Amino acid sequence: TKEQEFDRIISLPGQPPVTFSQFSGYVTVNENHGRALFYWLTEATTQPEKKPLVLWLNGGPGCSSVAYGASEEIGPFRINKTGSSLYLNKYSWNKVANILFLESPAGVGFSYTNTSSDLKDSGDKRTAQDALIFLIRWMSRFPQYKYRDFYISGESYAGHYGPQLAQAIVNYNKKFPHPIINLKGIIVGNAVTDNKYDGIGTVTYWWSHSMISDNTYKKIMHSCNFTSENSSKQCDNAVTYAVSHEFGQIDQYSIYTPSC
Amino acid sequence: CTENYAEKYYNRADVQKAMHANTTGISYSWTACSDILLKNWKDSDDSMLPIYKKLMAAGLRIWVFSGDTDSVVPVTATRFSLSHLNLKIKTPWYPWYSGSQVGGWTEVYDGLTFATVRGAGHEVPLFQPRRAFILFQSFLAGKELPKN
Repeated sequence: TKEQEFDRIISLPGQPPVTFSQFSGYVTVNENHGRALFYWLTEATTQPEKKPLVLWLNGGPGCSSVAYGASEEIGPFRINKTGSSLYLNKYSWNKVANILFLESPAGVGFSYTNTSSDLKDSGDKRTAQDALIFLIRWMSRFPQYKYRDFYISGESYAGHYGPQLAQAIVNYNKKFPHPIINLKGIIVGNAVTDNKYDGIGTVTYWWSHSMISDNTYKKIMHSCNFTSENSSKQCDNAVTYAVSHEFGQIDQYSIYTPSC
Repeated sequence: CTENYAEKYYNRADVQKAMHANTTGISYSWTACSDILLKNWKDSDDSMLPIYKKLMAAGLRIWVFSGDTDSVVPVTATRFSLSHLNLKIKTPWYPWYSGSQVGGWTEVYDGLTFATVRGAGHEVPLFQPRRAFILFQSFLAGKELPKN
């Protein structure tokens, strides 16, 4: 389509030669509020027409798929220290699939809204709804991906985004005998799943990996109920003590890595 | 620390032009995470487990993996949560391999596959790119993770 060609990336500054096509741009998901989501499609390195489409969502909520998914994790390019050039990722997932990075919800990365209050009342439901509208409209721009095997992937708070978008697609698809979004599955990593059980499991991890003392473990398990939104003062104090006095200067996202 | 490199790169005008980004002139710089969204998040379901049940009933392929050095959403958190789905085990717990090394452990349930990734933090493909790639290939192929 003409729109598709408008979105084609000729070459990124500092980019090494590549064999795959890439596209990026905006899809409006709400005209009244002026919400538009930014995407970056890196097609498969070989036979993209025969490979599935995989959507990558980052977590947060509020973190960028372009920053993390594309540039640190599964995308074809890595950025050098000075931000002046790119180099190739040997294990890029676009060797086996067409990867669509989505900046979601509006307000993340290059995605934007013309209604500033959208930034203060965003949440799970609107995010899933906007992402569904994005997919439907994006496939009009890229009709070659209609009916293609489609998967959703992501990490962290995308443990919410991924299943919720999948559910929205499943419900949407019920209206059609042959739906254009051919959702086959989801894959999520280190995913936020259940507030209560995640909370208990997290503190257990801290204790079993010797990050906190027996005493602190007992205090947290005794004073935190892991369910209520308003935590107790005793619970907050116990967790704060663990973080401030027992964790040390570690990267909590990778406990054996020096902090940045 | 690599998000710092991204902050430099994606705020370059020539990069934004090449990507057809920021065409409306957003009033703030590109950032890896939005604090305002995080602080003001309005609705968040307490649990994804009911949705997982619906997705499994719809016949979707569902894989959940976990880098085992992450302490923010750690492997025990995910295992404890998934255990409350009370799923039937199809292939019992076993180590999967990446080359000649253990890539992690996995268990295949009826409707869901769980896998750990050894030595990976929160961003699994950043810390263990090869193991993450093998995991992704197996997921796409609908095959269990390699046993040797």
